[in-house]
Amino acid sequence: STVVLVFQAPTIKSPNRGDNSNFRFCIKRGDKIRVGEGLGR
Amino acid sequence: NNSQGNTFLLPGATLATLLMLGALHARRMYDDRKVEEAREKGIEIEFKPDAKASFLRLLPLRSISRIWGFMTSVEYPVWMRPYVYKAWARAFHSNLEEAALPLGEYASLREFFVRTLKQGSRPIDHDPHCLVSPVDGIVLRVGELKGVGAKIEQVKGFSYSVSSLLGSSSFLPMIEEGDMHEQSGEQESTPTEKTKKSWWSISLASPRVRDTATTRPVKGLYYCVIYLKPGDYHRIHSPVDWNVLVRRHFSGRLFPLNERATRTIRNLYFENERVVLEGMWQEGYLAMAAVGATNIGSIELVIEPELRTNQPRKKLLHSEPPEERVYEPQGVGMMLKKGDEVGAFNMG
Repeated sequence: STVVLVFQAPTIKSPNRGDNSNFRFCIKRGDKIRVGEGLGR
Repeated sequence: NNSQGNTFLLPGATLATLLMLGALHARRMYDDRKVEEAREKGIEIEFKPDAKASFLRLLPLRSISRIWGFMTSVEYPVWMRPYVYKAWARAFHSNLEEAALPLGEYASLREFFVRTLKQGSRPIDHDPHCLVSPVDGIVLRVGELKGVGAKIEQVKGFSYSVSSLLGSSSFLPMIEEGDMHEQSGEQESTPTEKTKKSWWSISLASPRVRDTATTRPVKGLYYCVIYLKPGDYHRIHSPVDWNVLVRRHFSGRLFPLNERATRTIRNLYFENERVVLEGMWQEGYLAMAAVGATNIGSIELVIEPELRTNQPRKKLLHSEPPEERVYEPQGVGMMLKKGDEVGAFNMG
Protein backbone atom coordinates (compact mmCIF):
# COMPACT_ATOMS: atom_id res chain seq x y z
CA SER A 1 0.00 0.00 0.00
CA THR A 2 1.05 3.56 -0.63
CA VAL A 3 0.09 7.02 0.55
CA VAL A 4 0.52 10.07 -1.67
CA LEU A 5 0.38 13.49 -0.06
CA VAL A 6 -0.10 16.64 -2.16
CA PHE A 7 -0.10 20.02 -0.46
CA GLN A 8 0.39 23.72 -0.88
CA ALA A 9 3.13 25.42 1.10
CA PRO A 10 5.08 28.69 0.98
CA THR A 11 7.85 28.61 -1.54
CA ILE A 12 9.75 31.92 -1.41
CA LYS A 13 10.96 34.41 1.17
CA SER A 14 8.44 36.89 2.41
CA PRO A 15 9.00 40.10 4.38
CA ASN A 16 6.12 39.25 6.71
CA ARG A 17 7.24 35.77 7.57
CA GLY A 18 11.00 36.18 7.80
CA ASP A 19 13.47 33.82 6.23
CA ASN A 20 11.72 30.67 7.36
CA SER A 21 8.74 30.91 5.05
CA ASN A 22 10.17 28.48 2.52
CA PHE A 23 8.86 24.99 2.77
CA ARG A 24 11.70 22.49 3.01
CA PHE A 25 11.47 18.72 3.10
CA CYS A 26 13.54 17.22 5.90
CA ILE A 27 13.50 13.77 4.33
CA LYS A 28 14.81 12.36 1.08
CA ARG A 29 14.10 9.44 -1.19
CA GLY A 30 14.78 6.08 0.40
CA ASP A 31 14.44 7.32 3.98
CA LYS A 32 12.43 5.28 6.42
CA ILE A 33 9.87 7.38 8.21
CA ARG A 34 7.34 6.82 10.95
CA VAL A 35 4.02 8.39 11.83
CA GLY A 36 4.50 11.78 13.51
CA GLU A 37 8.03 12.40 12.29
CA GLY A 38 8.54 15.60 10.31
CA LEU A 39 8.31 15.43 6.53
CA GLY A 40 9.10 19.10 6.11
CA ARG A 41 8.84 22.53 7.66
CA ASN B 1 -11.28 -31.58 15.78
CA ASN B 2 -15.08 -31.69 15.64
CA SER B 3 -17.90 -34.18 15.35
CA GLN B 4 -18.16 -33.69 11.56
CA GLY B 5 -14.66 -35.07 11.15
CA ASN B 6 -12.94 -31.82 10.05
CA THR B 7 -9.94 -32.83 12.06
CA PHE B 8 -7.18 -31.23 9.98
CA LEU B 9 -8.96 -28.15 8.65
CA LEU B 10 -7.22 -25.55 10.77
CA PRO B 11 -3.74 -27.11 10.69
CA GLY B 12 -4.04 -27.34 6.89
CA ALA B 13 -4.93 -23.66 6.55
CA THR B 14 -2.17 -22.75 8.97
CA LEU B 15 0.38 -24.78 7.01
CA ALA B 16 -0.71 -23.06 3.78
CA THR B 17 -0.36 -19.66 5.44
CA LEU B 18 3.09 -20.50 6.78
CA LEU B 19 4.23 -21.81 3.38
CA MET B 20 2.95 -18.65 1.74
CA LEU B 21 4.73 -16.49 4.28
CA GLY B 22 7.94 -18.42 3.64
CA ALA B 23 7.61 -17.93 -0.11
CA LEU B 24 6.87 -14.23 0.31
CA HIS B 25 9.86 -13.82 2.58
CA ALA B 26 12.21 -15.55 0.16
CA ARG B 27 10.92 -13.42 -2.69
CA ARG B 28 11.26 -10.24 -0.67
CA MET B 29 14.86 -11.06 0.29
CA TYR B 30 15.75 -11.76 -3.32
CA ASP B 31 14.17 -8.51 -4.56
CA ASP B 32 15.74 -6.46 -1.77
CA ARG B 33 19.16 -7.83 -2.61
CA LYS B 34 18.79 -6.99 -6.29
CA VAL B 35 17.64 -3.45 -5.54
CA GLU B 36 20.42 -2.97 -3.00
CA GLU B 37 23.03 -4.13 -5.48
CA ALA B 38 21.69 -1.71 -8.07
CA ARG B 39 21.74 1.15 -5.56
CA GLU B 40 25.31 0.36 -4.55
CA LYS B 41 26.31 0.64 -8.19
CA GLY B 42 24.51 3.98 -8.41
CA ILE B 43 22.02 2.63 -10.95
CA GLU B 44 18.56 4.17 -10.95
CA ILE B 45 16.03 1.57 -11.93
CA GLU B 46 14.17 2.49 -15.10
CA PHE B 47 10.62 1.75 -16.15
CA LYS B 48 10.48 -1.46 -18.20
CA PRO B 49 7.17 -3.24 -18.80
CA ASP B 50 7.47 -7.02 -18.91
CA ALA B 51 5.33 -10.05 -19.73
CA LYS B 52 4.66 -10.73 -16.06
CA ALA B 53 3.12 -7.27 -15.67
CA SER B 54 0.89 -7.90 -18.71
CA PHE B 55 -0.13 -11.25 -17.27
CA LEU B 56 -1.15 -9.55 -14.01
CA ARG B 57 -3.77 -7.58 -15.94
CA LEU B 58 -5.51 -10.84 -16.81
CA LEU B 59 -5.74 -12.03 -13.22
CA PRO B 60 -8.83 -11.36 -11.08
CA LEU B 61 -6.76 -9.48 -8.55
CA ARG B 62 -9.74 -8.05 -6.68
CA SER B 63 -11.15 -11.55 -6.14
CA ILE B 64 -7.71 -12.79 -5.11
CA SER B 65 -7.49 -9.90 -2.68
CA ARG B 66 -10.85 -10.73 -1.12
CA ILE B 67 -9.94 -14.42 -0.84
CA TRP B 68 -6.70 -13.37 0.87
CA GLY B 69 -8.75 -11.23 3.23
CA PHE B 70 -11.02 -14.18 3.98
CA MET B 71 -8.07 -16.50 4.60
CA THR B 72 -6.37 -14.08 6.95
CA SER B 73 -9.61 -13.62 8.89
CA VAL B 74 -9.48 -17.25 10.04
CA GLU B 75 -9.26 -17.27 13.82
CA TYR B 76 -6.32 -19.11 15.34
CA PRO B 77 -6.42 -21.00 18.62
CA VAL B 78 -5.03 -18.81 21.39
CA TRP B 79 -1.93 -21.00 21.91
CA MET B 80 -1.00 -20.69 18.24
CA ARG B 81 -1.38 -16.93 17.87
CA PRO B 82 2.01 -15.85 19.26
CA TYR B 83 3.82 -18.32 16.95
CA VAL B 84 2.01 -17.14 13.82
CA TYR B 85 2.45 -13.44 14.58
CA LYS B 86 6.08 -13.86 15.58
CA ALA B 87 6.70 -15.66 12.28
CA TRP B 88 5.03 -12.78 10.44
CA ALA B 89 7.06 -10.24 12.40
CA ARG B 90 10.30 -12.07 11.67
CA ALA B 91 9.49 -12.30 7.96
CA PHE B 92 8.49 -8.66 7.56
CA HIS B 93 10.50 -6.95 10.30
CA SER B 94 7.63 -5.83 12.51
CA ASN B 95 8.30 -4.61 16.02
CA LEU B 96 6.06 -6.70 18.25
CA GLU B 97 6.98 -4.76 21.38
CA GLU B 98 4.96 -1.82 20.02
CA ALA B 99 1.71 -3.78 19.73
CA ALA B 100 -0.96 -2.38 22.02
CA LEU B 101 -2.29 -5.78 23.09
CA PRO B 102 -0.69 -9.10 24.04
CA LEU B 103 -0.30 -11.28 20.91
CA GLY B 104 -2.83 -13.82 22.18
CA GLU B 105 -5.58 -11.23 21.96
CA TYR B 106 -5.41 -10.83 18.16
CA ALA B 107 -7.80 -13.49 16.91
CA SER B 108 -6.61 -13.52 13.29
CA LEU B 109 -3.72 -12.35 11.15
CA ARG B 110 -6.02 -9.71 9.66
CA GLU B 111 -6.74 -8.33 13.11
CA PHE B 112 -3.06 -8.43 14.03
CA PHE B 113 -2.12 -6.65 10.81
CA VAL B 114 -4.11 -3.51 11.68
CA ARG B 115 -3.01 -3.55 15.31
CA THR B 116 -2.86 -0.29 17.18
CA LEU B 117 0.33 0.68 18.98
CA LYS B 118 1.13 1.32 22.62
CA GLN B 119 0.57 4.90 23.63
CA GLY B 120 3.66 7.01 22.99
CA SER B 121 5.08 4.69 20.31
CA ARG B 122 4.70 7.40 17.69
CA PRO B 123 5.41 10.82 19.20
CA ILE B 124 3.97 13.59 17.04
CA ASP B 125 6.08 16.63 16.16
CA HIS B 126 3.73 19.40 17.29
CA ASP B 127 5.70 22.28 15.77
CA PRO B 128 2.90 24.20 13.96
CA HIS B 129 5.18 24.74 10.95
CA CYS B 130 5.96 21.05 10.63
CA LEU B 131 4.07 18.68 8.38
CA VAL B 132 4.41 15.14 9.72
CA SER B 133 4.32 11.73 8.14
CA PRO B 134 0.84 10.18 8.03
CA VAL B 135 2.20 6.62 7.89
CA ASP B 136 5.16 4.40 8.63
CA GLY B 137 7.04 3.54 5.47
CA ILE B 138 9.74 4.32 2.96
CA VAL B 139 9.84 7.63 1.13
CA LEU B 140 9.65 6.86 -2.58
CA ARG B 141 9.41 10.37 -3.99
CA VAL B 142 9.36 13.94 -2.72
CA GLY B 143 9.38 17.20 -4.59
CA GLU B 144 7.55 20.18 -5.95
CA LEU B 145 5.01 19.97 -8.74
CA LYS B 146 5.86 22.21 -11.64
CA GLY B 147 4.57 23.00 -15.08
CA VAL B 148 1.41 22.27 -16.98
CA GLY B 149 -0.14 18.86 -16.23
CA ALA B 150 1.92 18.34 -13.09
CA LYS B 151 3.24 14.81 -12.81
CA ILE B 152 4.91 12.63 -10.25
CA GLU B 153 7.61 10.24 -11.37
CA GLN B 154 6.57 6.65 -10.71
CA VAL B 155 10.03 5.45 -11.64
CA LYS B 156 12.71 6.83 -13.93
CA GLY B 157 11.20 6.97 -17.39
CA PHE B 158 7.54 7.01 -16.40
CA SER B 159 5.40 9.62 -14.64
CA TYR B 160 1.72 9.86 -13.79
CA SER B 161 -0.61 12.82 -13.65
CA VAL B 162 -1.53 14.17 -10.22
CA SER B 163 -4.99 15.22 -11.36
CA SER B 164 -5.68 11.64 -12.52
CA LEU B 165 -4.58 10.34 -9.15
CA LEU B 166 -6.68 12.71 -7.07
CA GLY B 167 -9.62 13.37 -9.39
CA SER B 168 -11.25 16.71 -10.11
CA SER B 169 -11.52 19.08 -7.24
CA SER B 170 -15.08 19.94 -6.36
CA PHE B 171 -14.60 22.63 -3.75
CA LEU B 172 -13.73 25.60 -5.91
CA PRO B 173 -16.11 27.84 -3.87
CA MET B 174 -13.70 27.35 -0.96
CA ILE B 175 -10.93 29.10 -2.87
CA GLU B 176 -11.64 32.79 -2.75
CA GLU B 177 -10.99 34.52 -6.01
CA GLY B 178 -8.55 36.92 -4.39
CA ASP B 179 -6.45 34.04 -3.10
CA MET B 180 -5.61 32.59 -6.46
CA HIS B 181 -3.56 34.71 -8.80
CA GLU B 182 -1.25 33.40 -11.37
CA GLN B 183 2.40 34.25 -11.01
CA SER B 184 3.60 37.63 -12.25
CA GLY B 185 4.54 37.69 -15.90
CA GLU B 186 1.44 35.74 -16.82
CA GLN B 187 -1.85 37.32 -17.72
CA GLU B 188 -4.46 37.24 -14.99
CA SER B 189 -7.94 35.95 -15.72
CA THR B 190 -11.03 37.97 -15.07
CA PRO B 191 -13.04 36.91 -12.00
CA THR B 192 -15.70 35.36 -14.22
CA GLU B 193 -13.13 33.32 -16.09
CA LYS B 194 -11.60 32.20 -12.82
CA THR B 195 -14.83 30.86 -11.44
CA LYS B 196 -15.25 28.78 -14.57
CA LYS B 197 -11.88 27.12 -14.06
CA SER B 198 -11.48 24.17 -11.75
CA TRP B 199 -9.02 24.50 -8.90
CA TRP B 200 -6.72 22.04 -10.62
CA SER B 201 -6.66 23.95 -13.84
CA ILE B 202 -5.42 26.98 -11.94
CA SER B 203 -3.01 25.36 -9.55
CA LEU B 204 -1.51 22.72 -11.78
CA ALA B 205 -1.20 24.87 -14.86
CA SER B 206 0.70 27.32 -12.71
CA PRO B 207 1.35 25.67 -9.37
CA ARG B 208 2.90 28.77 -7.83
CA VAL B 209 0.12 31.06 -6.77
CA ARG B 210 0.02 34.11 -4.58
CA ASP B 211 -2.35 36.50 -2.94
CA THR B 212 -2.98 40.01 -4.24
CA ALA B 213 -1.14 41.34 -1.18
CA THR B 214 2.55 41.18 -2.07
CA THR B 215 3.43 40.61 1.57
CA ARG B 216 1.97 37.12 1.44
CA PRO B 217 4.22 34.31 0.33
CA VAL B 218 4.04 32.59 -3.01
CA LYS B 219 2.73 29.07 -2.58
CA GLY B 220 4.11 25.98 -4.22
CA LEU B 221 2.50 22.59 -4.63
CA TYR B 222 4.51 19.76 -3.12
CA TYR B 223 4.17 16.00 -2.99
CA CYS B 224 5.43 13.04 -1.02
CA VAL B 225 4.94 9.35 -1.85
CA ILE B 226 5.38 6.83 0.97
CA TYR B 227 5.34 3.06 0.52
CA LEU B 228 4.22 0.83 3.38
CA LYS B 229 5.88 -2.58 3.55
CA PRO B 230 3.83 -5.57 4.80
CA GLY B 231 5.44 -5.45 8.23
CA ASP B 232 4.81 -1.74 8.80
CA TYR B 233 2.19 -0.22 11.05
CA HIS B 234 -0.77 0.17 8.68
CA ARG B 235 -2.85 2.95 10.18
CA ILE B 236 -3.02 6.40 8.63
CA HIS B 237 -2.81 9.58 10.68
CA SER B 238 -3.38 13.24 9.97
CA PRO B 239 -0.22 15.05 8.79
CA VAL B 240 -1.39 18.50 9.97
CA ASP B 241 -4.40 20.26 11.46
CA TRP B 242 -6.79 20.46 8.51
CA ASN B 243 -10.37 20.43 7.35
CA VAL B 244 -11.29 17.44 5.20
CA LEU B 245 -13.88 18.67 2.73
CA VAL B 246 -14.27 15.86 0.23
CA ARG B 247 -13.69 12.13 0.06
CA ARG B 248 -13.40 10.31 -3.26
CA HIS B 249 -13.38 6.55 -3.70
CA PHE B 250 -11.96 5.23 -6.96
CA SER B 251 -12.90 1.60 -7.42
CA GLY B 252 -10.02 0.36 -9.55
CA ARG B 253 -7.71 -2.57 -9.93
CA LEU B 254 -5.56 -4.00 -7.19
CA PHE B 255 -2.11 -4.44 -8.63
CA PRO B 256 0.70 -5.09 -6.20
CA LEU B 257 2.60 -1.93 -5.29
CA ASN B 258 6.01 -3.36 -4.61
CA GLU B 259 9.24 -2.12 -6.15
CA ARG B 260 9.00 -4.51 -9.09
CA ALA B 261 5.43 -3.41 -9.87
CA THR B 262 6.39 0.29 -9.87
CA ARG B 263 8.96 -0.29 -12.61
CA THR B 264 6.85 -2.66 -14.74
CA ILE B 265 3.20 -1.55 -14.53
CA ARG B 266 2.07 1.75 -16.04
CA ASN B 267 -0.23 4.09 -14.14
CA LEU B 268 0.00 1.83 -11.13
CA TYR B 269 -1.20 4.40 -8.63
CA PHE B 270 -4.20 5.72 -10.47
CA GLU B 271 -5.35 2.38 -11.84
CA ASN B 272 -5.50 0.91 -8.34
CA GLU B 273 -8.39 1.26 -5.94
CA ARG B 274 -7.86 4.28 -3.71
CA VAL B 275 -9.47 6.70 -1.35
CA VAL B 276 -8.63 10.39 -1.66
CA LEU B 277 -9.25 12.92 1.09
CA GLU B 278 -9.10 16.53 0.03
CA GLY B 279 -9.23 19.69 2.13
CA MET B 280 -7.48 22.78 3.37
CA TRP B 281 -4.76 23.43 5.96
CA GLN B 282 -3.25 26.68 7.15
CA GLU B 283 -1.13 26.99 4.00
CA GLY B 284 -3.85 26.04 1.52
CA TYR B 285 -4.74 22.88 -0.34
CA LEU B 286 -3.98 19.41 1.00
CA ALA B 287 -4.90 16.00 -0.37
CA MET B 288 -4.02 12.53 0.79
CA ALA B 289 -4.48 9.46 -1.40
CA ALA B 290 -4.43 6.00 0.18
CA VAL B 291 -3.74 3.50 -2.59
CA GLY B 292 -4.67 -0.15 -2.08
CA ALA B 293 -2.81 -3.22 -3.35
CA THR B 294 -3.55 -6.93 -3.84
CA ASN B 295 -2.71 -8.03 -0.32
CA ILE B 296 -3.92 -4.83 1.31
CA GLY B 297 -6.98 -4.16 -0.74
CA SER B 298 -9.44 -2.40 1.49
CA ILE B 299 -9.19 1.02 3.04
CA GLU B 300 -11.11 1.97 6.13
CA LEU B 301 -11.81 5.53 7.26
CA VAL B 302 -12.23 6.44 10.91
CA ILE B 303 -14.11 9.57 9.89
CA GLU B 304 -16.49 7.56 7.71
CA PRO B 305 -16.78 4.02 9.11
CA GLU B 306 -19.60 3.10 6.72
CA LEU B 307 -17.31 3.41 3.67
CA ARG B 308 -16.68 0.01 2.06
CA THR B 309 -13.90 -0.56 -0.44
CA ASN B 310 -12.72 -3.64 -2.37
CA GLN B 311 -16.29 -4.74 -3.01
CA PRO B 312 -17.16 -7.33 -5.66
CA ARG B 313 -18.26 -5.79 -8.94
CA LYS B 314 -19.65 -7.42 -12.06
CA LYS B 315 -17.87 -5.05 -14.35
CA LEU B 316 -15.15 -2.54 -13.70
CA LEU B 317 -14.93 0.50 -15.89
CA HIS B 318 -11.99 2.79 -15.33
CA SER B 319 -13.77 5.64 -17.03
CA GLU B 320 -16.34 5.60 -14.23
CA PRO B 321 -16.27 8.72 -12.08
CA PRO B 322 -15.26 8.20 -8.48
CA GLU B 323 -17.87 7.93 -5.79
CA GLU B 324 -17.64 11.24 -3.99
CA ARG B 325 -18.85 12.53 -0.65
CA VAL B 326 -18.75 16.15 0.48
CA TYR B 327 -18.43 16.29 4.25
CA GLU B 328 -20.86 18.41 6.24
CA PRO B 329 -21.11 21.23 7.04
CA GLN B 330 -20.26 22.14 3.47
CA GLY B 331 -17.18 24.33 3.26
CA VAL B 332 -16.01 23.35 6.74
CA GLY B 333 -16.03 19.59 6.55
CA MET B 334 -14.41 17.43 9.19
CA MET B 335 -11.67 18.94 11.25
CA LEU B 336 -8.71 16.72 11.97
CA LYS B 337 -5.85 17.47 14.32
CA LYS B 338 -2.26 16.57 13.55
CA GLY B 339 -1.67 12.96 14.56
CA ASP B 340 -5.36 12.01 14.67
CA GLU B 341 -6.08 8.58 13.25
CA VAL B 342 -7.70 8.93 9.82
CA GLY B 343 -7.94 5.39 8.56
CA ALA B 344 -6.30 2.02 8.06
CA PHE B 345 -5.27 -0.41 5.35
CA ASN B 346 -6.82 -3.84 5.82
CA MET B 347 -5.70 -7.21 4.53
CA GLY B 348 -7.80 -8.17 1.52
